[in-house]
This record gives sequence, structure tokens and C-alpha cells, in this order.
Amino acid sequence: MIRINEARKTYHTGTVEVKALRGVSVHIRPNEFVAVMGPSGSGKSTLMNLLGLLDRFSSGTYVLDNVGVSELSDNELAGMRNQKIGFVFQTFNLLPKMTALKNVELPLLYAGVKPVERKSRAMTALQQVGLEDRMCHHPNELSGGQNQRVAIARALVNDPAIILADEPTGALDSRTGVEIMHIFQELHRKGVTIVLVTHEQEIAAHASRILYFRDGLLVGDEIVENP
Amino acid sequence: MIRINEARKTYHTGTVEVKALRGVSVHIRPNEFVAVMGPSGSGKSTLMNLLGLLDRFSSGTYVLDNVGVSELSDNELAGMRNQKIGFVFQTFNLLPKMTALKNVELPLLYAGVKPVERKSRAMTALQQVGLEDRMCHHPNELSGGQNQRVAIARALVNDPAIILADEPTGALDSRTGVEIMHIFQELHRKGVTIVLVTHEQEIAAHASRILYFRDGLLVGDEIVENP
Ligand SMILES: Nc1ncnc2c1ncn2[C@@H]1O[C@H](COP(=O)(O)OP(=O)(O)OP(=O)(O)O)[C@@H](O)[C@H]1O
Ligand SMILES: Nc1ncnc2c1ncn2[C@@H]1O[C@H](COP(=O)(O)OP(=O)(O)OP(=O)(O)O)[C@@H](O)[C@H]1O
Ligand SMILES: [Mg+2]
Ligand SMILES: [Mg+2]
Repeated sequence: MIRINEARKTYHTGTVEVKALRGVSVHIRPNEFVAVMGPSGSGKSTLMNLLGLLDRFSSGTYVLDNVGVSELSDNELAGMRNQKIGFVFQTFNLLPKMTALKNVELPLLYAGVKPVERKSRAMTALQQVGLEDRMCHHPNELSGGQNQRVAIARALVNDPAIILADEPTGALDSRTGVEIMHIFQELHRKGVTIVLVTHEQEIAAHASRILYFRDGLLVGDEIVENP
Repeated sequence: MIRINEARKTYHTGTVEVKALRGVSVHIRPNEFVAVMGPSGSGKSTLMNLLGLLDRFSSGTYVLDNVGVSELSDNELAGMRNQKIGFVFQTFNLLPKMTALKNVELPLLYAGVKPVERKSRAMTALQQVGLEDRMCHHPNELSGGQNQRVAIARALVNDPAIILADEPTGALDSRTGVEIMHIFQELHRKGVTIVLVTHEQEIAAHASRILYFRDGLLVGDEIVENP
């Protein structure tokens, strides 16, 4: 389902080159639940942005559901992303001028869903993360953990086949974090493929496989016993 | 040093009232190292913003170093904040159009420090958090954990007497998180007063006292054995 080969990503900042990914190859099968761990700056978010079709590799190939991603136009990438992928950003990336409800409706708006159905599905997603009484708040009127949960609701609302979550419990207390992991486990049981970046062992323990990054390279790949 | 009494904070969003703090009283002595824990939305960041003079209470009193804060003008608050308090925001709040170095220089600029000394002190703070080779990067060219460390460096650079850190290790892997806690412990040994919000027990264990919040109220206050 997700097959990347010799993926490299180099950023150019002024005269400096940062090799964020230095030749990463990995195969993620349908309905796998994979955790990604590694030190700060090791390339995890860069990998997630590339998997999520938000950016392009400098070199290497990416086949997603038998489609060679590098041959797609930007519009085709955006369409595929909207249909198949739910993305939880490490820094939430909510639109500040919209309410929580409108932020969660966005993927449905893009998919052409009608207003009444959009609102009802967005409200259901917000209920799932415990925020129905905050749906009219703007991001600056919400706590850090509430904003993170709005970002999670937005990633789920379009029933994607793949969820890419970049540190989805980073701003949550343990109990709320466990509730979110139960949502992910439930989606996993229903067939969703999940790739989740985390720096917490107890969160990674919910996955069935853990990928370890260091300095832009994959340095470990292990099966989790009894996830 | 920090004495708040019956502090209340109510937000008004449209027609809805959110009672974020519902009567909080606490006394923090000089050179204490206090952790603050509690569920998402329980009022921790609200308390930190009020302690950090970034916002005003709806009612209640706040005495900081024998000064009654409610009698100060906005300019006097800003001056006191710049002199005494280093603040690490939960969502970093870095200026996107400035480099990491310029972001860290900001408190020194406000304090009237000359350019050469400003640059040298900002570079030292960035070295302390392991980011000297990223000082010319902008926030959008940095990883989540790197941005968090820039926010930490900015809080330390003016040698404040009080550090208020809202989830300062939330985006950091365990090892980098431990390095940051060592920085805080070193500052604590030198006499700094530290109040730190966290949802991780291993981080709270570095403090000497833990305050527990729930629904806008202080529900627990315990001494940590052998911090
Ligand atoms: N500007 C605002 N306007 C309206 N409501 C607000 C505003 N800021 C915060 N709130 C509400 O006040 C409550 C407390 O928020 P606060 O940010 O203090 O929580 P917190 O304990 O820091 O949570 P977290 O652990 O998720 O960061 C939340 O329910 C939030 O929705
Ligand atoms: N747009 C960019 N321009 C230049 N360098 C970048 C850019 N984005 C990321 N980097 C650099 O690439 C490296 C990898 O960043 P990435 O965000 O993938 O790390 P990460 O593993 O997600 O870290 P964290 O755990 O701190 O979030 C970092 O050293 C970062 O400074
Ligand atoms: Mg990251
Ligand atoms: Mg908060």
C-alpha cells in the first residue's frame, strides 16, 4: 500500500544544505499500525509530509496503492490526498479565522460534500474527541490539547483509508491521550492503515510495528509483541 | 514571591461564558521548582498566562515580589515581565519572519542590550539547547522539537528570576527532554524560581512540588520526595 524506495529529501536554506532524509526505504502493508520514533530533527515529520503528499522527494520513488506518485500532477496529488489520507500535523495547522467546526468541515468541503451532511459529520467527529461544546470556538480560544483534538477530528472526518498522525498526543494529558489512542485502535480494527509519530513508549506500544529514525536514516524496524 | 488569591478568569466567546479559573489561591516561594499537572482544558495555560503578566485576572489578587500586579499599567506590566520572567509558550509563539537567532535576541532587544552583546548572549542560549547550527533557520525550516528549543532559549536569554514553562518538552524525544530538564535543574540550583506545566510524570518528578488542576480549580498540592 505504501512503498518508498531510497527516499531522499534535501532542504536548501541560503547556502546551507540540510539532508533531512538520506535514503529511506520502507514497505507498509494495508491495515498495518506503525509507530515512528527517533530524536528531535531526525527526519520524522519530513517523512510524514512526503508520505502525506504534502511535499515531493528530492529523489527516490513512492508508490501509493499501486500509483507511482512522482508521475502525478499537483492537482492529482491534492485529489488523492483528500480521498485517501487523513493528516494530523505536529503543529495542528488549523485556520485561525475559522471555528473548530468549520476547520473540521474543510476536508468534506474539498470533497464536494453538501453543507447539511458536512456539518453533521464534522459535529460527529468533534463529539468523538470530546469537543462538541467547543465547536464554535476559534483556535485562539482553545487550549493546546483542545486544538490538537480539533486537528485529529479533521483528519478522521473524511473516513480516510490511511491516517498519518505526527505526534497526535503531544499536547494531551495521559487520560485524554489514551482516549485518542482508543479511537485510533478502533479505526485500525475497521481496516484503516495508521502511521503515527510519537516520542512516548506507552503510545508506541499501541502499534504493531515500530520504525526508528536517526539522522535521516531508518535504523530500526521491529514488531511489537501483543499491541 | 508569587502569591495569587481567589484568582478567577472567565472568557466570553459570543454568548458563551467559559470559567477557565474558578477561584485559585497559591503561594510560590522564591527558588521553588513547581510542576503543574491536570487534564486538557483544566486551566493550566490560563494560569501561566496570568502569572506571566500576559493577561489580567477577571477577579482576585496577584502579588509578585511584593508588587500588587493589578495596580500596574500595561507598560509597567510589560517592563516587569521583560525583567523578571522568562516564558516558554505551549505553542512556541516564535516570529515566523525572523531567524532562530533573532527570535532569541528579542527579550534582550526589549531590555536595551547592545547588538554585539545581544548576538553573543543569544548564540550562547542556542548552544545550550544544542541548536547553534540552526541559528539562521526560520521557524518553518525547523522541526517541532527544534522550534520548542528555540522558544526555551528565548526564555532563558535574559537571565530571568522566574521561568514559566508551558509543556516545554511536549515536542521532544525523551533524551532531548532530559537534557532540557538538566538545564532547568541547573538554573534552579542557581536560584531561579521555576513553574512548569507538564502532562508527563517523569518530567514532573524533577520538581519539588506538584500542583494538580481540574476544571479551573486547584485540587491537589503535594511535595515531591527526592526531586
Ligand atoms: N481566549 C479564550 N476564549 C474562550 N475560551 C478559552 C480561551 N482560552 C482558553 N479557553 C478555554 O478555557 C479552558 C482552559 O484553557 P487552558 O488553555 O487554560 O487549558 P489547559 O489546562 O492549558 O489545557 P491543555 O492541557 O489542553 O493545554 C478551556 O476549556 C478553553 O476552551
Ligand atoms: N523547510 C526546511 N528548510 C530547512 N531545513 C529544514 C526544513 N524543514 C526541516 N528542516 C530540517 O530537517 C531536519 C529534519 O526535520 P524534521 O521536522 O523532519 O524532524 P523531526 O524528526 O520531525 O523532529 P521533531 O521530533 O523535533 O519534530 C531538521 O534538522 C530540520 O532543521
Ligand atoms: Mg517533527
Ligand atoms: Mg495548555
